[in-house]
Amino acid sequence: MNIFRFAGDMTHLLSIIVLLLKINATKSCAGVSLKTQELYLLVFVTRYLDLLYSYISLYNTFMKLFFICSSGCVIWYIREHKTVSQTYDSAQDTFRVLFLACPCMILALTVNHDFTVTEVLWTFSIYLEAVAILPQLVLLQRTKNVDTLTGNYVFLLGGYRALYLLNWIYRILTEPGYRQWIVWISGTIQTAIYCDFFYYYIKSWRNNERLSLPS
Amino acid sequence: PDDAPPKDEL
Repeated sequence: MNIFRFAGDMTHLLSIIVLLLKINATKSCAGVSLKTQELYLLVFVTRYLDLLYSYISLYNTFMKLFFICSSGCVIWYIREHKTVSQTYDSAQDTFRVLFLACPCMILALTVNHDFTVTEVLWTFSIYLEAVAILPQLVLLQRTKNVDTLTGNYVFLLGGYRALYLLNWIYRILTEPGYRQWIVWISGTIQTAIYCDFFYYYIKSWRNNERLSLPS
Repeated sequence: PDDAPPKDEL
């Protein structure tokens, strides 16, 4: 594992901790998209099915379990927690997730490395992760004055993707024969989706203003 | 397509 991969994973971990802290400390999930969180849970469950039959390292196993449990925990807060659930604004969080999940499944059934259940589901999770942030970005755009922690959460998630790009470049340069086109192309699209957000996040930070995305 | 990719990343 190289430093970019590790930094990427830690940024991902930190983004989730920031999100959980925000929800727990403010007892509010204002500005957080339940749709995106549900898509992430679907991404993690379909990708980490290999927990049941293959072992890479204790590190990987721990991180996989953490990602599954933490997204389940966020969903539980938004749907079930007595006070937090009251702050969820379902009228704003209206993205049609089937418009994301169905094309990803069709693409996974068509473009994959092996036509087996686990390989297709793994490929589906790669495609779906690339677009799972969209309901969250749409919700931020509808929210005037995004709260700082929610903004930081999305910024860290985007940062994690950018670090993974560096990780792949490093691996291409150092590991002969290493290639994974499906992951690279999806990951590049995923990172590109954040460009616009990064621009406004950095601008608001430099001007010391609350983040708000133009609609 | 080509060989299955490594699944050592998260």
